[in-house]
Amino acid sequence: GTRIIYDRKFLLDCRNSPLAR
Amino acid sequence: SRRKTVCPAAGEHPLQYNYTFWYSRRTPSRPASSQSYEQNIRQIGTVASVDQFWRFYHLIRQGDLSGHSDHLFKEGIKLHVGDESNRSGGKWIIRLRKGLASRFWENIILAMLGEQFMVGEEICGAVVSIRFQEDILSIWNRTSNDQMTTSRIRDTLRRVLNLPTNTIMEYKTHNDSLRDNSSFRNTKISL
Repeated sequence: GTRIIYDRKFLLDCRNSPLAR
Repeated sequence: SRRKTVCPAAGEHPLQYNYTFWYSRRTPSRPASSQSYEQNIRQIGTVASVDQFWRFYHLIRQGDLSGHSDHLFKEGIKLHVGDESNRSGGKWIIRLRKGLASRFWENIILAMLGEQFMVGEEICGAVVSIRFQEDILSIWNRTSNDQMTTSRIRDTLRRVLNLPTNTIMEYKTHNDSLRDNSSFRNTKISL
C-alpha cells in the first residue's frame, strides 16, 4: 500500500502549527 | 496488522504507524534483571499523527538528567529483547559525547516518523540513553541477519544525522545482548 512519508522540514514546520500545541 | 488504539484527529497529519513514548530510569546500585527493567520503565503515551507527536515531545524534557532513557517504539512492540517483535532483531548503536544527544535524538525520531529509512516494516523503535560521561542512541530493527536492511539503516542514519565519517557505529544483535546481559558492552560487529 501507500506509505506516508514526511521529510524533516515538513515535520519541523508542523511543530509550530496550532494543532501541535 | 495491529489494532490502533489512538487515531489522528480531524485535520491532523497521520503517521504511517502509531508510536508509543516510554521513559526509564536506571538504578545503578541494582543488577539489571528483567524484573527491575520492567519496574523501571514507564509508558508515557501513544501518538498517531505528527501533531500529536509534537504535543508529547514538547511535554518531555530531555537531556537534563543523567541515568535515564527515552524510547519511541511502534505501538504494540514491547521494549524487551525477548519480545516476539525483537527476537531475531538487533540494533545500531551510536555513542555521542555529551551535548549532542538532544539534536541527534530529534533527527533520528523525525526520520523514523517520516519513514525515511525505506526498510518496510523493519524499524521497531529508537532509544536515547543519557549517561554520566557519554550518551547513547540506538535504533532497533526486526531482522538482524538481513544485511541489506541493516546497511540501509546505517546509511540513512549517517545521512540524517550528518555524522562525521569517523563516528563509530556498532551493530549488536539482541541475542548477543541477552547472552552478555548488557545492551551496549561487548559489541560484536563494528563498522
